[in-house]
Amino acid sequence: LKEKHKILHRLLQNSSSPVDL
Amino acid sequence: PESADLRALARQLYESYLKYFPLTKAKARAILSGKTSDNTPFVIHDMKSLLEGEQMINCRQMPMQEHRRSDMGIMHEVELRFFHSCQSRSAEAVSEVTEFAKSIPGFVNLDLNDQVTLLKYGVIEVLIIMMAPLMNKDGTLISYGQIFMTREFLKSLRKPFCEMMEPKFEFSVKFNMLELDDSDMALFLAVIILSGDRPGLLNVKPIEDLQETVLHSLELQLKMNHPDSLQLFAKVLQKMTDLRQLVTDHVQLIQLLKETEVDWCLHPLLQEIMRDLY
Repeated sequence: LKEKHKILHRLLQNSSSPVDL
Repeated sequence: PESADLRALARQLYESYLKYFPLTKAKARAILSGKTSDNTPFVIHDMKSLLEGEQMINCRQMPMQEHRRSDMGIMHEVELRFFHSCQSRSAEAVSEVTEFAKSIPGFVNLDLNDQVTLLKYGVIEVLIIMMAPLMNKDGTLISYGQIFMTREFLKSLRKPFCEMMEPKFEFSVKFNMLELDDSDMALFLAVIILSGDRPGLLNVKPIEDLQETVLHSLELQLKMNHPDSLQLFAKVLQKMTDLRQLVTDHVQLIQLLKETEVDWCLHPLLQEIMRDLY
């Protein structure tokens, strides 16, 4: 599931600053 | 002691709600009711004002090839560009909801696959709930409250764009009658995110345990914050059924757009969320 949802996964793992979308 | 813990949880979720969501219900209602003199929104009610509004907020423009410009006609291009900028804002909102979810005590300790599943299935429901305070029966605030777009204008767009927002207006007008405030909303959003019946969850029990605590907190919050509103807790929970239907219909419309609009491209994050959703 993580593999199919790379951006969501990245947002979840990102600790503080917003991810560049 | 137990109710003190539930109150602390309500306060904590309200604080993170204020931290991650820039336009609160309190602020939106002040703008909509004209109570703030410095925040009069620009009104979009036709194609001309849409173009003006677009320039005003300097929204990201969708690259268009010159030969298509003449084929499609300027109005079609404006509609697509507008919905493209809606997508960019939705993707930002998904990022804000993710940060809010991570602030729910215990959420980040759940299985990472389950965190992905909870967000995948919960985030559009959350975004629809968060749209409600921005709406009244006549239109909706967009672009962080800088713009008010009329419901009639959205209904006047060509198919299927005109069908996109009307169900959200119908839902929002009814939802707003419950008169939840931002502190109630914070708990309700957490309840939605922590739904243990999402397809494909690996470990349901810890999710249900977390949701139960937040539900107790919401029940207490509503009793204290709305002592005269009978059965408000039950009425709020009933909205979760309507939300699932709204999301199913929304995803179907997006699929239709993908098939019928040559220049339609879905934001990669929204693609991820909507792929194999329902």
